[in-house]
Amino acid sequence: MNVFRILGDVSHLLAMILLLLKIWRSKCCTGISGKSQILFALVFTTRYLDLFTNFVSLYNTVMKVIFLLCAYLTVYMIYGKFRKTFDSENDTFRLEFLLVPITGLSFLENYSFTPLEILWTFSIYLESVAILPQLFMISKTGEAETITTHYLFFLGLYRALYLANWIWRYHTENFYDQIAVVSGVVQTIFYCDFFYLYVTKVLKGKKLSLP
Amino acid sequence: GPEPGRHDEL
Repeated sequence: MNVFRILGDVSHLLAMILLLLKIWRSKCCTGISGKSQILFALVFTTRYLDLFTNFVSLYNTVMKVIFLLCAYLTVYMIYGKFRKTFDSENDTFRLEFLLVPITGLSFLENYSFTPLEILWTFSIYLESVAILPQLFMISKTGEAETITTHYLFFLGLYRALYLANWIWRYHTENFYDQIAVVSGVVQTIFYCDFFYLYVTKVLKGKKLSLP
Repeated sequence: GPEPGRHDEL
């Protein structure tokens, strides 16, 4: 464990809590892509199947449970409790365009052809594109609530911190997880234009609105 | 990569 990974996990947890608080307090999920949240729940479900078979540490187990709970609670709030405020007409990204190629790729490119390993690989590839429906929705509506931009900032920051964690682990313990690193780079790149808008607009107190 | 099934990251 290193400081980059801890900061990354904290940033990830903070993002999820920010989103939950936003929906819970405003009792509204307008502007939030339910499809992205479904993909995140799927990412954690397929990645944490080893929750009971592969004990890494108490921290690892506790965080996995918290992440799973947050993900499913968020999906429940969007499609269950506050579904009347969910603007599905703006959440139109075609998930099959992500799920089909990623499923194929996880069968082709993985560390070992076993169910758990293919599902883990699937979750890594899926996570790199899971935010696309949300970014697509923002580009479609042309704006995002400030709290939503903070959610996206910490969500993008977490995987950027994981890149630093992988560099650190490569130099200190010769650890190199190519599938995770390549996917993590792709995932972080998807946030770049958002990061630019976040820094130049939101941090200056302006509302995030796309040109 | 790490040996299969031994992923220690979240």
